[in-house]
Amino acid sequence: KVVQPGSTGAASPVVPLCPGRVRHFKI
Amino acid sequence: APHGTGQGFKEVACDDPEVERAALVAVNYLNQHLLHGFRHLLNRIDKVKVWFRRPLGVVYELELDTLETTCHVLDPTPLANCSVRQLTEHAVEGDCDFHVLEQDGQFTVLYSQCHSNPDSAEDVRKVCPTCGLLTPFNDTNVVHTVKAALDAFNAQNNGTYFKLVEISRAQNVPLPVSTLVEFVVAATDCTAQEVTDPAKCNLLAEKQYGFCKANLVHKLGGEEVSVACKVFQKQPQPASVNTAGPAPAVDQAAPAVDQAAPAVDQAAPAGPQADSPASLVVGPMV
Repeated sequence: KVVQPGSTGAASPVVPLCPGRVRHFKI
Repeated sequence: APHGTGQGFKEVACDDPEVERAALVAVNYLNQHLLHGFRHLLNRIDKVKVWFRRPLGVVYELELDTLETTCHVLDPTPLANCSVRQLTEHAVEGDCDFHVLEQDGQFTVLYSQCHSNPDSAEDVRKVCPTCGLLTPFNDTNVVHTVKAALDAFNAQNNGTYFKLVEISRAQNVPLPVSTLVEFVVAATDCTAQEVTDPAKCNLLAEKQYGFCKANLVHKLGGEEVSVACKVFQKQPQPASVNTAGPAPAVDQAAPAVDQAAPAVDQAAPAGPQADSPASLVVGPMV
């Protein structure tokens, strides 16, 4: 079965809950 | 745990506002219990689990990344006004685990454990090839620089003789060949001009601390030392703190923080741990 790209109704990428934002810089 | 959830905890986003509130309470707690070194700021919430507590409340199990600031733990500057150490200064990071109870809108730290580590030398070199790296406090150059700086400060000070309390930070810099140090001093009952044996000088009952930064440049045929100290106003001594003996025992929830470099020959200073930072805000005198 051939499916056109974008027609599958795939959910948008899940945003990871963690880790949170870096406030200053990552070391 | 509530029935039917399986895990017994709730997964929430690390940047959830309630999680951030709990994290800030945790970092404030950390800073109020640090006995030496520099205060830390929250850099990132790494992980969080929210446990339901019976009969009331929730417990936030947090993993936090913190960064060292330029404010010493004895510096009454509000944390919001403290700058983060830059990578070029060989920044130190803290990794902390906290359990924070939230009940009726109140946050209470139940457990804490922190470790600190400096950034790798390779990472520092990447951003700044000529920057100095953190150096152990018993390094010959460091000890010499602190002594020269303290002597210079006391020589220009007609009043109280200040004694070394703690070396807080040290870097040997390759270009120009120099040594950078940051250290804490405290006022004694001796006068700077008349002191003969510093060992006989005692810290004042009402502690007066100073925070000094010094640089000693090694030159052909000599050396040049510069020092600047910020002396804080006298701090009333909490009755429960004993500065003459070893570091005071901390309660079960008090964090243990490893410093990036070992301190040598230092007494545990009386910290602001018994008071909130806000209660110690005073105008510094230089």
